[in-house]
Amino acid sequence: MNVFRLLGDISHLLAIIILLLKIWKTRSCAGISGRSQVLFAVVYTARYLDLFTSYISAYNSIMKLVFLAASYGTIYLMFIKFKASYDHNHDTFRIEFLILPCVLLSLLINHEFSPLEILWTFSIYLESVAILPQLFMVSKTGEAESITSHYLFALGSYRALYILNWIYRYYAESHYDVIAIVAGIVQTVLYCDFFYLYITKGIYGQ
Amino acid sequence: VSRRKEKDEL
Repeated sequence: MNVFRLLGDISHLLAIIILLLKIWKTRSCAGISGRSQVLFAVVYTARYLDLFTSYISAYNSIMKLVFLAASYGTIYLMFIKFKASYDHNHDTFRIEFLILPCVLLSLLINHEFSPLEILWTFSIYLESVAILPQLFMVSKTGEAESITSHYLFALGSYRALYILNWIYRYYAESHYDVIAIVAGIVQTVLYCDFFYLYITKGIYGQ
Repeated sequence: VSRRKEKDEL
């Protein structure tokens, strides 16, 4: 564990908590892409199956459970409890165009052709594009509530911090994982446009 | 198997 990865995990946790609070407090999921939330739940499910087979540390297991619970909790709030406020009309990104290529790519490019490894690779590829429906929805509505933009900033920062973690681990532990690094860079690059807007103008309201 | 152990990141 290093400070970059710790800050990244905290940023990730913060993003998920901000989202849950936003939906719970405002009793509305307006402006939030349910499709992205479904993709995140798929990502965590495919990646954290090793929760039952290999124990890394208490921190690792607890965080995996928290991410899984929070992502399914968000889906419950969006599609069941506050279903009436879900903005179908603007959440239209075709997620099958994200899932299928990730499935194919994970079968073609992976470290080991075993079920757990393929699922992990699929989750890494899918996570890198999982935010697209949300960014697409923000661009379509032309704005985002301030709380939603804070959520996106924290979520985008988490993987950017992980890139620093991978640089650190490469020099300090000569450990690196090309698949995670390339996907992580793609994921962070996708936020660049949003980061620019968030930092220069705070995109909410304009 | 070594890869499983190495996967200590979330």
